[in-house]
Amino acid sequence: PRSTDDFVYTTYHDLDSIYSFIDMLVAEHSNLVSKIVIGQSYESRPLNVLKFSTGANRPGLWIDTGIHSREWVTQASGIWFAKKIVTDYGRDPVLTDILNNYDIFLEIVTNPDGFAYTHSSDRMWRKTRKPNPGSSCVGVDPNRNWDAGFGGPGSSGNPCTETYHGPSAHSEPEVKAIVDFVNSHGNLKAFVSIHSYSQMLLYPYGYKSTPSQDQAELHELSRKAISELQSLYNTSYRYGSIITTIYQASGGTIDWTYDQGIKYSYTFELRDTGRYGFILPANQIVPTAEETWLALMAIMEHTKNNPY
Amino acid sequence: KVTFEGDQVLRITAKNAEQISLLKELPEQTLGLDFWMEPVHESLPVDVRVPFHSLQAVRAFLAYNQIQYNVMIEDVQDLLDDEEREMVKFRTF
Repeated sequence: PRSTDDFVYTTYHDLDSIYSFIDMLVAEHSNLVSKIVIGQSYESRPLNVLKFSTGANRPGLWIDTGIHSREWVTQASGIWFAKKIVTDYGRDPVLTDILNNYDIFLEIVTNPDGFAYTHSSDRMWRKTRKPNPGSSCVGVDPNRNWDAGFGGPGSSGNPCTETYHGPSAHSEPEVKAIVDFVNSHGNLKAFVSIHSYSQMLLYPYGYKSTPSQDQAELHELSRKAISELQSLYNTSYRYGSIITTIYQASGGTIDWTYDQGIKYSYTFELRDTGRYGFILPANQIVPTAEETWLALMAIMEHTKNNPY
Repeated sequence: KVTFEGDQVLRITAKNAEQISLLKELPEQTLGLDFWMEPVHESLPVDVRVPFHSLQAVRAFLAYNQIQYNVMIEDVQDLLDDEEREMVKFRTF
């Protein structure tokens, strides 16, 4: 495609196509968007983060997609979000106000090695692609590798399982890069990590049953975000803390970000309702992205209106 | 390239905690099972991709234990072929 206007948002794309989309978007909107490389994956692919900013030294809002590589609707939604932001800035008053006060950081392919592998070798691959010493099984679950209840129940010590937590917290370069970015930025106010599927909006904690200290506010904001989401195509979501809504999961992303003081830490589990699972047809990409965007806007607007 | 001919995804509806426990005890690696939604609680569905060579054993296990299920995806590879065709179509375009 010659521009992001004729990029096809209604189909899935491979890694090279997504990387060229990112570069095109930055070239077209260099006054608003820049690309930050926060590190490299195990196989030395760049970890690209789009930064949307209208001023210096602003607090930030983080969104990532694709940490589990087979969850293709999430990376595809991330592409759509990026185009939505540049399209709506200056047009949508709520988004314009958000961007006049906050930066938005968007990492579309958070696990590029795994994503490339789903295209080249195994469409059902979920983890990273780093070999595990002493095992024939490859990869770590990047959503069990964070220093929040690391290695606890709800993650596995067996490298051959899908929820293997890895040899130590932040052992995966794809995770460590985000940890370093969060620590160096030091002023992120919301962190949203997007997965699929099962239609849930989740907040901390997953590794312990102790409610988070902001539970009431996080729950109420979830309710609001989910009703915004449902207003478009009537897609129904469950919401609540990870451990009460699904199961105990240790070493998870948003438990760590919440423990760093990022109050508005959420995980989405996007569509599907139980017909296609991870193989959601491409014609559902845009509806999924559109409805999710409404929930993201609710979270970002609430963050802006409730500075802390 | 790993292919999935004949693999099916079953959506299992456990009646109670006992059936959830039975599902948790399935020898995942021996059977090559890929839980897309893990057995957690009877209020949540369990989705599992079952390789063709394990289908009969898993179906027999579910029937023996009277665990309800329906076939969510008849043939995983068919869906993946559709997905691939779609991508190639647009790439050509």
